[in-house]
Amino acid sequence: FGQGAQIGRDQLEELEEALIQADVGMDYTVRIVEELGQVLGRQRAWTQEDIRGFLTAIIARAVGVGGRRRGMLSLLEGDAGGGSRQGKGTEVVLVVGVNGTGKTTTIGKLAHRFRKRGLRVLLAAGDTYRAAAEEQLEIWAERSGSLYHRGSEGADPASVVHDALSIALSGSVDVALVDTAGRLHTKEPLMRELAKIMKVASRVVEGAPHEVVLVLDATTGQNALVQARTFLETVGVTAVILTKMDGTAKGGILIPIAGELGLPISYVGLGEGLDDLVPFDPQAYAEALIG
Amino acid sequence: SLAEKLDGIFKRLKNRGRLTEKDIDATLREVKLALLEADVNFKAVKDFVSRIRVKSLGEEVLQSLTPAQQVIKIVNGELIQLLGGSRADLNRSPVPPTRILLVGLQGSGKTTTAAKLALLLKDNGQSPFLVPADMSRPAAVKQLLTVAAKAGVPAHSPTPGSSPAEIYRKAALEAGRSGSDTLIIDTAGRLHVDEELMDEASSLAAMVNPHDTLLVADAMTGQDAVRVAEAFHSRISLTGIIMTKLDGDARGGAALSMRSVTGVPIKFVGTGEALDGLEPFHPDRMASRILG
Ligand SMILES: Nc1nc2c(ncn2[C@@H]2O[C@H](COP(=O)(O)OP(=O)(O)OP(=O)(O)O)[C@@H](O)[C@H]2O)c(=O)[nH]1
Ligand SMILES: Nc1nc2c(ncn2[C@@H]2O[C@H](COP(=O)(O)OP(=O)(O)OP(=O)(O)O)[C@@H](O)[C@H]2O)c(=O)[nH]1
Ligand SMILES: [Mg+2]
Ligand SMILES: [Mg+2]
Repeated sequence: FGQGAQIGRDQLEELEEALIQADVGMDYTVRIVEELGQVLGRQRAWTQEDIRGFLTAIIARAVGVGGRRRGMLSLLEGDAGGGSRQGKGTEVVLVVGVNGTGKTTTIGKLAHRFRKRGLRVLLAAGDTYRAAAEEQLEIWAERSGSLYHRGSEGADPASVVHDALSIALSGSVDVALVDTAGRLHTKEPLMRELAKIMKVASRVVEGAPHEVVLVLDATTGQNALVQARTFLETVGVTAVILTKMDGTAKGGILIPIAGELGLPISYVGLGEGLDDLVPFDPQAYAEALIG
Repeated sequence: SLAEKLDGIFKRLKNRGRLTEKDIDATLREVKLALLEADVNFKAVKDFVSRIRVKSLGEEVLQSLTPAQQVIKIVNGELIQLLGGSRADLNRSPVPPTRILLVGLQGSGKTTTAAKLALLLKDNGQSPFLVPADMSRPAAVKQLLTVAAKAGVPAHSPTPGSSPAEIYRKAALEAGRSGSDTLIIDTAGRLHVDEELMDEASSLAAMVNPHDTLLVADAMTGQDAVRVAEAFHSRISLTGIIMTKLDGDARGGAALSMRSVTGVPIKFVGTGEALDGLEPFHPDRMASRILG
């Protein structure tokens, strides 16, 4: 470190430790600390506040590398340059991820957000496998004032999605949120099933699915990067939602995910209720991460 | 793999004659990286490395023709010991019913595990009874009743609007009448930092007085695992951990962190979504998985 930099070896170790404990991982922790070193290396005495400011800026930029929201999600949040999709038929949002990350609950929250904008929403019960998955989604449809479609007993997920999207088109639904069963990315037949669901969707609605949202759990460690890589490779992911950030996990894994995969992070889940979803804010994220 | 990395390091060092302390530190850095990559908690890694450092500076390593193998042997042995050398079984009450309480973060696999555990006990000749005490998650009760039916195990049907304590009391009576010898209570997922819900869990545990209070934890949990385990253990006195979703490729370092920090043994592992996906915990298998 350059002369006059107010950051000693101990402080550097503390910083490394904080980033590792936030699940940033060794690789990106080293990159961040090196970048900070370069910034501080100029001949000047920095205050603690300066160092914090630089670090927050580095982290905010690192996690925002994939951009934020696009398409309908960007439209929903009224992002600058979000464009307009209304009146262009049904937007299809497919929600995917490993078991228990919060997909079904997040769909309820997203539906609520779309509904608040006066849009017609349909929830498609694409999880035909797990016990009471359809009933769980139906309750979220009721809570958010959304239409709901489920298949008959033991129906194939692809056929449920086919029927749901056909209904959405004929019913002038603005957004169709498609729930899928949790699946470990290591299970090839399940990943193939997902690809099949996507193919069927594209046959019913042109360009569907317009968004493939990967739901990740903030308490997950390095495996979240493997999940993101695999889902991106096999089905293509267009946005990430990180849930359970109301716990003590800091979600540092978003930094390697953004850096390596260039994925936009659209929302963060902060609880179990309808309103517990906020648009992702890199600055707020960075400040919370360094604590 | 770690073995290959250590081999590479030692091969480079061999040409310089006898191994030094500095050489061993280079290999310990690789061990540290491997454990962090496996999601073992940072502090747990520090403690672990200092423990094996002493052993790695012994003559068996320094004089060995295959020092990499010696270090791996030390690391593996230490991991197995820390993960819980001996088998940890469920506690059984001499006077039925045995009571098992499942707690944990949202989505960790409690409801599924409750049914798996019931099936395991049933196949073992016991007569378990499932208690759905989660009244907050949409369709949680239906989920448990569905998997209970699948497991062929009786379950209590709670009255809408009742509290977990009320549900338990009624269920215990019902189970007693039906001659069940084990009560398995599924609870709502909760954050360890949610005061109200942690109080609720604590009072439920006080009332149930379980023979086993098991933390159901996701194998892919990262650095936060320690905080979660410590919080649950200090509020609700755990007797065991069940690590779920080990059928994935998460290294499972959280197992080491939780066990070494709380001293609570890992009793079972979840190895799939189906009801037969529950196995007893094997420290040696977990050790080699963590090392990658
Ligand atoms: N605290 C907290 N809990 C959440 C959040 N999002 C979801 N949950 C909870 O996490 C648990 C799992 O949520 P689900 O929506 O069932 O997750 P899922 O991904 O659909 O699960 P599977 O379909 O079984 O794979 C539930 O108890 C939710 O209430 C969040 O942002 N914060
Ligand atoms: N692959 C795999 N999936 C599992 C395992 N255990 C549970 N699951 C899945 O994980 C998801 C969450 O399981 P639940 O039983 O609903 O979890 P929970 O802890 O009861 O969730 P909450 O009640 O919301 O806190 C479901 O999709 C389960 O099928 C396991 O060992 N392997
Ligand atoms: Mg779901
Ligand atoms: Mg549950």
